Parts: sequence; C-alpha cells; structure tokens
Amino acid sequence: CVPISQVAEQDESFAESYLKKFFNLTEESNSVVRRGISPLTRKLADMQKFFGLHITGTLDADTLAMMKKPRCGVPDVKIAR
Amino acid sequence: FSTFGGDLKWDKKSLTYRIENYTPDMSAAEVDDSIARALQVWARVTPLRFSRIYSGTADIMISFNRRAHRDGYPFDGPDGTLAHAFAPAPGLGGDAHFDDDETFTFRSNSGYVLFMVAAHEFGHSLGLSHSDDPGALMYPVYSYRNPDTFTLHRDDINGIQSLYGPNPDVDPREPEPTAPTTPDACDSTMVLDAVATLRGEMLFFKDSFFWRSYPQSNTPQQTLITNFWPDAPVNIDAAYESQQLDRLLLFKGRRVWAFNAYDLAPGYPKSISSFGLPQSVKKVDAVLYDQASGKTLLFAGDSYYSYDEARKTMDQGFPKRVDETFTGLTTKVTAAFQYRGFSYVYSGPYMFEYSLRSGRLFRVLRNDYFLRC
Repeated sequence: CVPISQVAEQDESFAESYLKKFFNLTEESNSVVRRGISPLTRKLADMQKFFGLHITGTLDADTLAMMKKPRCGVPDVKIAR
Repeated sequence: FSTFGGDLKWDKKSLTYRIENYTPDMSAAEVDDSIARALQVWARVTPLRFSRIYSGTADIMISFNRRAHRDGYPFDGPDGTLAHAFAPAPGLGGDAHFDDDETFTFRSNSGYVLFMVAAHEFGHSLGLSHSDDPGALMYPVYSYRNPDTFTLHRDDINGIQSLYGPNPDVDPREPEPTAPTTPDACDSTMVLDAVATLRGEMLFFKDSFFWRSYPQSNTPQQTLITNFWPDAPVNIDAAYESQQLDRLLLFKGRRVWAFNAYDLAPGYPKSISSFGLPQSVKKVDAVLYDQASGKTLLFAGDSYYSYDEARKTMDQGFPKRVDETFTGLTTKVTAAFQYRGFSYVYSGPYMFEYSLRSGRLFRVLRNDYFLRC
C-alpha cells in the first residue's frame, strides 16, 4: 500500500481547529465516542464528503491540502448561532 | 447550494451598504468598483437593489480588519481564512469583513481578487450558505477567475432565487447568458475533452473542470483546472503525461502547455508545431503516450501522427488513418490515454479498449468505466 506521509503533530491540531471552525466539531462532542467512531473521525469524513475527497476518516495528504487552501471563514455546516 | 435556513433572508428589496474603511493594497476607486460590481452580481438575478451610504448604519457594513476585530471570529493572518460575512439580520447581520493580512487585487492573480471574494461574501450577506459544487461562487474554497468575464453559476442563481425570486426587470424572452454549470460524472452522454494519467492517477478534463481518480478511491474528486494549474487553459483539446519530461502537457488550439507538478515549465506555452506537426494541423483532438514504444500518438481528425519522445522527432510514414491501426474506429477521436498496458481511445461517450501491439479491439466501454459516478 502507498505509505501515507507521516502527518506532523501540528497538522493534526491544525486539522482539529479546522473541523471546529468549519464542521462544528465541539469539545463536548469530541469526548463522546459512539459506536467506536470518534467525532473527529466522523467530522473528517463529513469534510471529505463535502469536498468530494476520498472518504477515509483519516487525515491523508489530499485532505490536509484541501484544509490549507484559502477559503471563506463561514462554516460549511449549519451551526445554530 | 444551501441557505442558512430559519428563513434568514431580507424582507425588503432595497438594501444599503457602507464601506467603512479601505485596504492599502488597492486604490479607493478600485475597492469601490469591486464592491459595487460584486453586489451587482446578485442584483442582476434577483429583485434586490443596493444603494451606498457614507455614514450611519447600513444593512451591509463592509470593513477590512486584522486578527481579532470585535465580532468574536478573529482572522488568522495571511492566507487561510480570507473573509467572512453574517447572515441577514439587524446589527451585525449582513456585514462583510475582509482579512487585511491578505493581499487583495483588482483583477491580477498575484493576490486574491477582491471582487471574487466580495461576491462570495455578499452571497452570505443575502442568506446563502456554502455550496459543495466546485464550480459555484458559493463554494468555500477560493479560486481565481477573471472578474471581467465572470458569470454567476447556475447553482448560485438557483440558490439566491430560492430566497428572493428572479429579477423582475429581465424580460424572460431575453434570457440571461447561459449560466455555466458543472459537468456531471454521472452524465452518460458527456463527451470528455481529454484524459491523461499523472503519476498513477487518472485525470478526466471537461470544460473548466477535471476529475482526479486514484486507484484506491471509489469517487473521483472534481475541481477547477485553474485551482491546480493557474496558468492552464480550460476547454482543452487533449492532454498526456510525458514520462520523458515527467510533465503533464495540455493542448488547446495551436498551443501546448507543460506543467512540472503545479508550475508552468519554462518556455511554455509552445506551438504544437514543436512536435513536428504540419501547419495544416490547427488543433490536436487527443494524445496518447505508448509506454512500450516510447512513442506519443497525436490524433487530428481522421489521422494520427507518431512522435518519438526520446529522439524528439516525428516518425516517418505519418500521418496514418486512425482506422488503419485502430480497428473499427471510424468516428472522431475525442480523448485517449494508456493504462496498465491497454490503450483507451474515446469517441464521444464511448471508450474503445485496444492492444496497440496487435491493433486488436477488446471492448467498447462507456465513460463511467473509469470515471465512476
């Protein structure tokens, strides 16, 4: 299999803050693991689905590249606010 | 498209806007013009009308800010988040804030085109949320487009008209210029512009878009060509991966572009005559690189030429008729590529699978054989 590039520590925290900002990953939700899938994995999959990426639930290079593209600051999912 | 829901929209058709401050990147006149044209994008397709005020509180307050700026949503410095805006509501609602740590431009792609960013943000100010259509203005990721030729995407028009209806001043008998739409991988009648491999992936080009298909993925990712290659042409004629040059080459009309990863290679675009094609060939319909022989086949009309990548010369004895080599292929070639030893030649929505060695036709397949929908 293609070795997935080691995602640096800071990339993971970057990804987590991205998902909080745009896909409504919250602290509370981030503590409750349901059916063995962590909220972080689920939100990653939501983001990959929204952007038409390969839906893996893991932070691969293409997903990280998409997160680093310049964008609008409004969330991609409805957040009651 | 998507809206903020909860009926977050303006209950009036005349809205005011005020530009509270300016970015040092552009002249005030350029900022004024960019903002006015960005609002006009939405006025053109709805009953909404915008008027500028110079003091007091407008429905849409426009400002340039850095980092924390008293709305609870700090900006993040250069790149990343470019701007944000708030859904229709009194007070902060409708306001648009631009991150002044960005470089905004009037039309150059040396920075972020303010007109494009503002037109997107005003979509939020009017009640639209983000679209997952990569060709839509309301797609969250910025992509450069020439502001002089920009036309609102069908998806955006459908979205804003779901909130406010159409522009009553437009005579339905004089339809607007056709709004661009995003090609659909599920459209079995779609005729691809070009197909190429690139380092193990497959690229399918159509209009301003391409799909990337990776072997381990079951859904190809669609994106704007200029998102990856800002200097690339769109609506291309042909494409192929030169293993010799380790480059992707895109053909349009009499010219060819070569890209090293995302960058245009020095000296490109060149003329297609640099392949040794005669002046009579005005465009190439498809290009295929044959791994086994190191030859590049260039299809033009009902003929094809063979170019030796190593010697960089056109082979003798060409052009040949396509159906002389590719049994049964009597219709116009529209795209071609080689994958895992088989040569695939597209004609319209059909893909013919050949062995170049024997010239034998194995299967006639549809587009969706590789481009899964």
